[in-house]
Amino acid sequence: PPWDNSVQGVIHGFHRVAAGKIGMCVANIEKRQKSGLCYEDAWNMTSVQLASASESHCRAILLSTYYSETEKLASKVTPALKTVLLQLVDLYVVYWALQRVGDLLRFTSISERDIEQLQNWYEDLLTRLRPNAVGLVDAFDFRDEILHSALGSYDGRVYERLMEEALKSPLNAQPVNDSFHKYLKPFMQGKL
Amino acid sequence: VNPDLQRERDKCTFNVTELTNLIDGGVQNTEERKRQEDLLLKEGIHIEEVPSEYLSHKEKYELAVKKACLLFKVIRRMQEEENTGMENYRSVLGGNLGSAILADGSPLTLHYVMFIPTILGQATVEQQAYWIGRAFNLDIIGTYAQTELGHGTFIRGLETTATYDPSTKEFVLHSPTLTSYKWWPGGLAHTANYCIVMAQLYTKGQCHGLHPFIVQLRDEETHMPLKGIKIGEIGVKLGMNGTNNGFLGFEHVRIPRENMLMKNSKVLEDGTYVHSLSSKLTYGTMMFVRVVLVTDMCNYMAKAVTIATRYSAVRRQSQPKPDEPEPQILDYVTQQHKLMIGISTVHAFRLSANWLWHMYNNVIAELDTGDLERLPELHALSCCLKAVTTADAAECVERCRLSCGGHGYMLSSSLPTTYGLVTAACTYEGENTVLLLQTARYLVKAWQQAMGGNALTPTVSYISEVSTGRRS
Repeated sequence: PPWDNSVQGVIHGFHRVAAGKIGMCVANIEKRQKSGLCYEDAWNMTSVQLASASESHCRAILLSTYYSETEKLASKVTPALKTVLLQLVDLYVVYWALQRVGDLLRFTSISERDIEQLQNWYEDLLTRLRPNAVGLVDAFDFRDEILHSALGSYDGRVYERLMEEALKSPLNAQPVNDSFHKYLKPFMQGKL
Repeated sequence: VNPDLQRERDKCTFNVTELTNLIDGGVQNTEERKRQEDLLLKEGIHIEEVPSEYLSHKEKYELAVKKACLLFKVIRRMQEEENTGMENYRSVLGGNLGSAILADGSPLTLHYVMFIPTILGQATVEQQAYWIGRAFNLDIIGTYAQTELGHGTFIRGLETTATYDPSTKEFVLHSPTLTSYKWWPGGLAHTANYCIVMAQLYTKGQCHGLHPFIVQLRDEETHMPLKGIKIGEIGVKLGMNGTNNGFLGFEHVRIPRENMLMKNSKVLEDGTYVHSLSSKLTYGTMMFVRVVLVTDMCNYMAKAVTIATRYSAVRRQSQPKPDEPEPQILDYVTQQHKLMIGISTVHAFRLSANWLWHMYNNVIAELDTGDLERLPELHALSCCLKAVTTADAAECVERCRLSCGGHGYMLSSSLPTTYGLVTAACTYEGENTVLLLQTARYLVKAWQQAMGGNALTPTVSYISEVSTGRRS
């Protein structure tokens, strides 16, 4: 079928990729069996493709579940939040389309022009989401004690916290570590 | 608050609290979560005089045990005061709080995530009556041992044997080789005194495959290992060094017949073996754990992308326009490319985990009516979802760490520890490649069914639609 450069079209494309890969695996296993391999050896020889088919199957499920579950949620939230949630879904679907563009070229009728459009769409989504990036992670609502990170604290005092943590090192408890007298000084004086 | 970060918050176009409530599953859940956090963090269990990163391996374990016991004391008090149940344990322990208080893993996690759920899922009512109360009260501490030194995901290859002796009505557990030693279970080395052991059942000279047995490891008073039990720590790891992973070998250890969990399969006193409904039933615990795993991946990724995004709003770098100040690194599209997908992946996994959880509960409900039709589909789904989500999560956390430059390499950033927790999930509860191949078995069968014109279960129905050219 003609390629449809929409979220649903990409999800359908991932279903085609998964079905196509599974079909190729079955064909390769059968071909290897006809050439005299037993089923187990034919399976093993095809296992790289089989693992890839499973990953594509799972990817298709993740995309379609994320899309359908968000569609359900979208009707229950304010328009401002709905816009951001749908942008996140679009970003996820378009990101994976670009990550798996080889598979889409192999099993669907996607064209170079469609891919170019996807790339522009993706970069446009990044720009749209940029103002909400911090708001989106604040919404995960991790307290500083749970985040436990000098880089990620709510107040953003990164450099002060990095220094505070550094000073907790037991090595900073004394200005001259014992190893100077034990090892370094004798070494420097050629007595070690 | 850092002015750059404040400016980011000022320009946000949606209501952050509304999204928090959505993520938590409602305003009440947010309030309950915050209340639990307040309650537990007020105890100060998470506060360390010296950061635990500077402790020895032994000290890390001792600190983890101390924290875990203090944590359970508080949880038990919460239970008594509020009359809550198991859910309370899981929501506190499995979620962010547990990993915040026990950053490097807890030696008691498996007691709640595996030992109790397995008893609930695979013990008879009488057995549950005997064990569950003691487990909930922490009168006993349990763990779960399936993986061996020489075998893991391929569970039919496990070598530990449980041979029924009808003359004494006992099972004799034995580790025939070094490779048959149980290896990895958290809490096994020095913490647990009981263990659910998965062993190949032999009765009347015949092998009936893998079955669960409850075995006492240590004396309940002295905590000394019992006769015939060889037990210890497996050594320091890439991460999770608080979990007390151990090894366990048996030298002809006898346990009473009643210690085989017999909800599904049974061994009668004379040694007669009674089949279970389906060999897939023993997967119950594993599927439950995999569903929990996908949710855990969301939490770890959410933490990592929170750290990296806030840092990226504060950090300034380079001067693309000569007459302007250094921009925030979050203004670089390459940085947005590294982080935004992490934010949307958290939501994708959270919704998928909820969806899988509902499907798991529906299938388990159907199981109780004897309808096993969707069990293979659920098993295949839990395998590939566990493999893909853990791999994606590990990649996402590593990308967040790298997006923070050198400071992401500091343990005080919390990103390396988070990576250690996440990447471990790629190999426990089923090694990812083996799981993908298990799903492939189901997909090949589904393909052949579709070619035969048969109806397919919902998650693979696209195969027949695509092969007949219809839209999914």
